[in-house]
This record gives sequence, C-alpha cells and structure tokens, in this order.
Amino acid sequence: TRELLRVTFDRVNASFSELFPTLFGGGQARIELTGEEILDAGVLVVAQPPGKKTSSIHLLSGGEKALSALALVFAMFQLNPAPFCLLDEVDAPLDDANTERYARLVKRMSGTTQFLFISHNRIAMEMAQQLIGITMAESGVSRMVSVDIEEALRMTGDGAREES
Amino acid sequence: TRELLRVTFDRVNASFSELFPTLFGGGQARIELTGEEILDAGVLVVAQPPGKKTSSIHLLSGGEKALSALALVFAMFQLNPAPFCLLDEVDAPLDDANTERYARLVKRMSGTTQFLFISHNRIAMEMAQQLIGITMAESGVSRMVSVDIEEALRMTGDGAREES
Amino acid sequence: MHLKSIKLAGFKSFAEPTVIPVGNRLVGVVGPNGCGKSNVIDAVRWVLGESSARHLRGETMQDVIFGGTTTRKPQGRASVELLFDNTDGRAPGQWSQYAELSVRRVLTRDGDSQYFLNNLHVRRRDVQDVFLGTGLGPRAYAIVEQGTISRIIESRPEEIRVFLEEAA
Amino acid sequence: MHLKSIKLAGFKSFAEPTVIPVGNRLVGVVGPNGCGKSNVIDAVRWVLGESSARHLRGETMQDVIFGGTTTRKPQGRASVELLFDNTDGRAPGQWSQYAELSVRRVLTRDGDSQYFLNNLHVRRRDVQDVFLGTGLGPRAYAIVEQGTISRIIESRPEEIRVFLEEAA
Ligand SMILES: Nc1ncnc2c1ncn2[C@@H]1O[C@H](COP(=O)(O)OP(=O)(O)OP(=O)(O)O)[C@@H](O)[C@H]1O
Ligand SMILES: Nc1ncnc2c1ncn2[C@@H]1O[C@H](COP(=O)(O)OP(=O)(O)OP(=O)(O)O)[C@@H](O)[C@H]1O
Ligand SMILES: [Mg+2]
Ligand SMILES: [Mg+2]
Repeated sequence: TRELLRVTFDRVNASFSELFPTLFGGGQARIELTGEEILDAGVLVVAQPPGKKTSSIHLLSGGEKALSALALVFAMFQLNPAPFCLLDEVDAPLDDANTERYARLVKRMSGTTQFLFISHNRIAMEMAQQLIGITMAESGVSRMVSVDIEEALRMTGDGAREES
Repeated sequence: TRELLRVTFDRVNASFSELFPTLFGGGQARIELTGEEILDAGVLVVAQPPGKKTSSIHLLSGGEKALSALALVFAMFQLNPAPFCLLDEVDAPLDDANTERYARLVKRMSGTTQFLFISHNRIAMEMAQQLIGITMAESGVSRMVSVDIEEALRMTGDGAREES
Repeated sequence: MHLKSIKLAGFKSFAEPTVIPVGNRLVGVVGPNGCGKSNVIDAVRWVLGESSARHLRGETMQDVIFGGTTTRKPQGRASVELLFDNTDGRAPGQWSQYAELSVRRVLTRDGDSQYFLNNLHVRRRDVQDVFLGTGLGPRAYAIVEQGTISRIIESRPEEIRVFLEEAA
Repeated sequence: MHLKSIKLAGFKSFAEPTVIPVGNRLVGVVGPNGCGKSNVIDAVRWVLGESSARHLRGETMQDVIFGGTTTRKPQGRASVELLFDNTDGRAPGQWSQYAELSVRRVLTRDGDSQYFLNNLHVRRRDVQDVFLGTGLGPRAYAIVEQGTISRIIESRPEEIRVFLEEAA
C-alpha cells in the first residue's frame, strides 16, 4: 500500500496544483509530505494566492482558506469521483469574483459527479440545473417546493426585502 | 461579588429575552444557571425560534445559532456598553430577512456604542454612515480608499460581475 | 450510479413524508434560515451509517425523529431512503445487477435502528461496503457540512493524510 | 470616549503607513477576499494587548510585521495606533484629563515590543487597565472575529459564564 499511497499523493498534488490557480485566477499551491517515510508522514498544504508570498496556510484570509480547501476537496474528487457531492454553504465566505470561479468549476466537474449544493448566493443559484426550495410555511415543519431562480431569490431574501 | 454576579445575570437575561424576539421577529429565549450556587454555576442558553418547540441550542440551524449569539452579545452590550464594537462578517450565515433585522438593531444601538463592521452583504452595507474600502491594487499590499455604496458593491463583487 | 431522489419521513423537521427529486447533475437547495436545508444533508449522512448523535447536532440518536412543534405532536419513527439509478451497473458485488438501488434506514423511539438495501434487511456494515472507497461515507470528503469547509486545510498534517487515504 | 482613527504601519499586509478614519458611529469596512479587512481587526486586538501569535493567525509574534510580497522586501517594524476622542473625560484615572488618548504598540523583528499611552512608554498592564471592565480587551465580547459568532453559544456553560463575568 506504500505504492498506492505514493500514486494517490502524486495525483492529488497534480490536481491540486492545477485547480488552485483555476479557483484563484492565478497563484500556485502544492501538498508536501512531512517526513521521508510516506506510510507515517503527515500532509502539509502550501498555498500562494496570486501576487503574494508563500505563507503558512494560517495567515490566509477567511475567503482564501475556504477557496484553498475547495481546491483540495475537488482534487480528491478528480482522483476518485464519488457518485455525488454535497456542499452546504461552502460559498458563504467568498466574494462574488471567487464565487463566480467556484461556480464555473463545479459546473465543469458536474460532467463526472452529481452535485447537491446549498447556497443563498445568487451567483451559485444561477449555476443550478434544478432548484429545490425548502419552506416552513407551517412553523417547524419542512416542505419541499420546486422553484425557479426568481422564486428562489424571494425565499432567501432578495425578494423578501421588496415585499417587506 | 455574589451580589454583582446575580445583578449581572438578571440584567443580561432581561436584555437577552427582549433582543431575541427583536432579531428573530418573534419567539423567546432566556439564560439559566446550571446550579444553585451562582458563584460556581455555568450558564445555559435556552432558545425557541418563532413557532418551534424549545430545543437544545445545538439543534438550531447555522443562521439561527448566529442570530441567537448576536442577541446574547448585544445583551451584554446593553449592560456594559464598551467604547466600540468590532464585528467581522457576523452576517455571513444570515438570510436577507434576518440581516435586515440585524442591521436595524445595530443602527438602534449605535446611539450608545460605536460599531465597526466588516460585511459583503448589500443590506448591511446600506446601514453604514461611512464606508471604508480596503484594496490590494498592488498585490499583497493593503490600502484604504473612501467609498460610497456603489463603489463598495463593485469592490466585493456585485459590480465585479458586471465588468467581467 | 447516481442519486435519483431522497425520501424523508419523520426525520428532523420533515414531519410529513417528503420526496426530493434530484434527477439532474447540478441541484441547488435554497430557503430561509432554519427551514430544513442542512437537515437534508444530515439525512443523507444518517442513511450512510452515521452513528454519532453529536455529529447530527443531537444529544441522543432519537433527536433525529420529528420532535413536534407548538401545534404538532412528536412522532415515533424516522425513515430516510436514497434511491440510486444503477443502470450503469457500477454498484459493487451482488448489487450491480439491479437497475435501481434503494438504501434505507429506519429508527423508532425505542432505539431500534434498521438498514435496508432494496428492501432487504441488512447490517450497517453492508451499507458502508456499498460505498467503500468512493469517498462517500458519513464523514468522507464528498460531504462538506455547513461551516466546515476550511477545516480540511486547518487540520494537523496527520489528519489531512487521513482524508488522502480515503481518496486512495 | 470613542474611536477617531486607526493608524497601521508595517502591520501585516499594511506595508505603507495607513490612517483609517472612523469618525462616525456606524462604519462599514468592505473589500474583496484577502485584501486586509480582518487584518484591521487583528491590529486593534494586538494594540489592546493580544499576546498569543496563534490568535493572530501567526506562528510567532513577528508574523504580524509586513513579510514582503513578490515585489517588496519584508519590513523590520510594525506599529499600530488607536486614537480616541476623550472630550467626555471617560478614560479612567490619570488619562481622564486629556481630550485625546493615543494607544500605540510597536514591535521590531528582534522581538522588542513596546506600548505607549499618549506617547508615554508604559507596560502592557497599563493599556489593559485603561479598558478594564469595559468589555474591550484582546478577547472580550466586544470584538467578534471572523467565523466565531456562534462559538459563544456553542461553548460549555462554564465558558459562557466567563463571558458574563467580563460584562459585570
Ligand atoms: N427532531 C427534530 N424535530 C423537529 N425539528 C427539528 C428536529 N431536529 C432539528 N429540527 C429543527 O430544524 C431546524 C434546523 O434546520 P436546518 O439546520 O436544516 O436549517 P437550515 O435550512 O440549514 O438553515 P440555515 O440557513 O440557517 O443554515 C431547527 O430550527 C430545529 O429546530
Ligand atoms: N505579516 C504579513 N505580511 C504580509 N501580508 C500578510 C501578513 N500577514 C497576513 N498577510 C496577508 O493578509 C491576507 C489576509 O488578510 P485578511 O485576513 O485581512 O483578508 P480579508 O480582507 O479579511 O479577506 P476575507 O474577505 O477573505 O475574510 C493574507 O493573504 C496574508 O497573506
Ligand atoms: Mg444550514
Ligand atoms: Mg476576513
């Protein structure tokens, strides 16, 4: 299994190094092993957003950390695409330019993997082929309604403001 | 100091019970002591969003937790208003209807406390009397620019989308 | 193999039997705070074998059963079913021959928890074996819970390695 | 007593001396991901006496000094100053007589960290005493860091009590 781990590491590293600049619109990133012996070494993430010096992952901002983590999760997907992927408001820390790149990447990957994602950001909603609304018309009881993008925006608020 | 803690507990509880329905548009909440002896008891938070049964704070949703926490922090402010309050993207988990109520409350409290808040939500930005933009026109170097609401939206993305 | 629908009945805030069709490749779920969106993700993790109540934001496993509202009584049973389209035959072992695969879990208030594959009563282990090595499991990288996306890179190097092994 | 401005020089991504005027009661800070917004909050916590590098997202305290970019060299010194309007005389003790109160902290690469009140060299303890009991301190309830708002109610009962004692 040393062989298997070696191949896994190399392939995830290759994908991560490709997906990071796709999500950030530039920059570079890689993963490193903390020790010689792959069977008991840890994995370090090294990330360099565009125009910045390489720094410890901890100095990155909230949005930069979320985007780096997405690049790593999607790199693992490219290696071994699970039947589906569930994402719960992963775009909450992202500004619109980064949300735009995230949505474009998810759309591209949906060719091989099925995505079910929760979001209240208009840009992410627009990438969906199908939108499902959950409401609590009766307090405390969840129901499902099929919605289009206009209704979806009304449910999470953009519309709610116009009405109130 | 037993007396002081007792008074503090009662006043924060009174504020919390008043601010929770203000932020949620209904419901009720309180804090309870876990033991008889106030000097070594812990504090439990009991919250009931509108129309739901009282449940453990852990069953609440991401947005409901954030809003309950805001009610508690602001209750402490009403007891002892610090010279200023710094809020870093506390509205990220909130939908627009809740962000609207949060913004209204912050506006009301700004009579006694100065607020400096970070947000990329249009509704929160609109409550500001003054907007400060931070840019990295030169990669890796932060600079300050004074902005109006339109420029602010362009910086965090709404506008960025139109240009790209 | 891809997901066709998620059926919930008596699971958390889904008091009424609810079918969520997910036929497309890219499905967005929207709604106001507290309406039940993350409960759907919890339902999927629960059916795949999640055994820790704390990871489902509850104190005991019975916390996943509809607990009532100010106008409705608590229920006695929670059931969730995932329906997969398996026309590509990619489900492992004996399951590859079926065009459809149903994975179901049922829990009653007395604590009795049962798993079913195509209506056949099976062990939890059997459900986990179906998804072994695919990155899908109650806590694998294919399911990112609310507020946890950055944790994968903030964790210690040994923990990131565990994620990597899951992908192997 | 309210805040009039925050001055940063060589602190984190603020390579150039920068004055942020906060004259109003309600000030919003906006900008794209990674531009330096949370660094401003870190600067305020640092001046108020934060002594843990980890709480400032760094490994050593020198990580708060501008570390350079692909085109700029690292700097040797970080300095942050908070300027308060004290015309209401609410600053405690000897400071109540001044119409303005300046709180400043300076750190050099060799690790030398100094605090100043109205340009008078003081101990960290003196800065903390100015804000004692006001809910302002490096980790008090008046400063909510990014992603931590829900922690206050998810913490154990003993920890919530500590917050309450701060408000007393
Ligand atoms: N067993 C149960 N019975 C009834 N209601 C429950 C049960 N468990 C959880 N809930 C309710 O479900 C709600 C939380 O739902 P959920 O976390 O899915 O919301 P959400 O749509 O994800 O919201 P957000 O946008 O804030 O993240 C809570 O208000 C809680 O009271
Ligand atoms: N000592 C330092 N020298 C130079 N740059 C630094 C230093 N410390 C941190 N940074 C940079 O500051 C950036 C993070 O800034 P900050 O966390 O304030 O972003 P933000 O505006 O809050 O973004 P977000 O919207 O994503 O939360 C990182 O990219 C990091 O590289
Ligand atoms: Mg949720
Ligand atoms: Mg930030």
